[in-house]
Amino acid sequence: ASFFAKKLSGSAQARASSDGGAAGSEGSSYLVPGATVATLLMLGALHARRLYDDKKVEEAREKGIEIEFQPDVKATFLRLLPLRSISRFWGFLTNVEVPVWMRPYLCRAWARAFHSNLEEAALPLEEYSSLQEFFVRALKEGSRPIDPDPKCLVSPVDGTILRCGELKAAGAMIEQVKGLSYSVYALLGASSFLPMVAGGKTNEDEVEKESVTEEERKKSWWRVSLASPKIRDPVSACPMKGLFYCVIYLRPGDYHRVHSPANWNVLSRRHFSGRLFPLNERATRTIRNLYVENERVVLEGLWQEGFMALAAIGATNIGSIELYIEPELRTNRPKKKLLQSETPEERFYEPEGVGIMSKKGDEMAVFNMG
Amino acid sequence: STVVLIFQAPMTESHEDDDPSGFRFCIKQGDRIRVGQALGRWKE
Repeated sequence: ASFFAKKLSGSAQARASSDGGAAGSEGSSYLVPGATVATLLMLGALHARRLYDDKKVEEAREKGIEIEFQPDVKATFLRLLPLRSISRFWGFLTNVEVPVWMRPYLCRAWARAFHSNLEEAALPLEEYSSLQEFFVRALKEGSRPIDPDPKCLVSPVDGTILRCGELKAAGAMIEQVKGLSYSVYALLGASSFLPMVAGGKTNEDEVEKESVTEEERKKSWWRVSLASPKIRDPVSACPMKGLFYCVIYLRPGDYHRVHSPANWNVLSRRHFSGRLFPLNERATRTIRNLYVENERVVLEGLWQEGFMALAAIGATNIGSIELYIEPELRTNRPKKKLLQSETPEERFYEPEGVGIMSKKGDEMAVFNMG
Repeated sequence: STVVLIFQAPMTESHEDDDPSGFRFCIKQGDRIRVGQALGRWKE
């Protein structure tokens, strides 16, 4: 892009000097269309690459091949890159105000490259002053009807289901890809009040022997988990029966606001200032512990059936997470220390034990570019 | 970006797979989903 821009700027300057310098300011005016063309070319190339990758993955799935973990050199190389700085620079670029005439072209190019539905955008395209503003756009009223069934849990985001199921194994592990899993404790934090039972009882029958009724369990899991958080051994402990998970991946073209999956009380927030690896399919199968290494915000609380936690995980291009329930929270900040502490920054919402009430379908957070 | 949701939900009382009383996901791996669509349901 810079090469293309330089070429255009060079030719414009040459033209300006041949005109006797009278039109010297015209040189800079060529930079904008040059950068736009370069951006469109880049988006086109990305689109072609994505179509090719999708086709390959689709072919593999049709053959019944499940994606496996395969560490590669690129993944190792990624660890050496200043991904946080790259992410922040990308955020700066996408926040640059774009001329009004160019806005529809930019939005359409983005939509075409990443399959966004422009008809759902709440505002005319000319009103999105930057790519970032378009990216976090609200949708037209009624675009996302919320399932009214009181006995259902709704999706908090638009995306693709990567994994879903019940947590059963000791240590409460979620599979990243075939052959590689991560612990829910590593994802949510060691101080999480995830309802677990001690002793590594992996057999469901053994758990049933505890003779704990549903009602008793709902009341007691606070005690189980809060009584001795330091003594509890997350690796040998087992999740209580009825603990489920769902992993949803948001593509760059998806609607990027996070809504409440149910009526719930958000009791705490944990911010892990980790890395900012990409989170695409390739990264998932090549970077170990991707979800527990990346920067993320975890909200924990209670809903009518017990425990609920929502982890929003950032990536290189979409690095920062903004919470509507805590607007002052800042993520994707420059690192001050060379060695970042593993300890997350934690906050408990007031009033104690009640927290912040969020209704099913309410907007809770948004992923920002950079 | 990715969102991981972890939650407690009612379990089936019996061990029958077709018992509708407990929580059941309405989606499967690879499905596209939108805000507000049901991830899963249960009956009492």
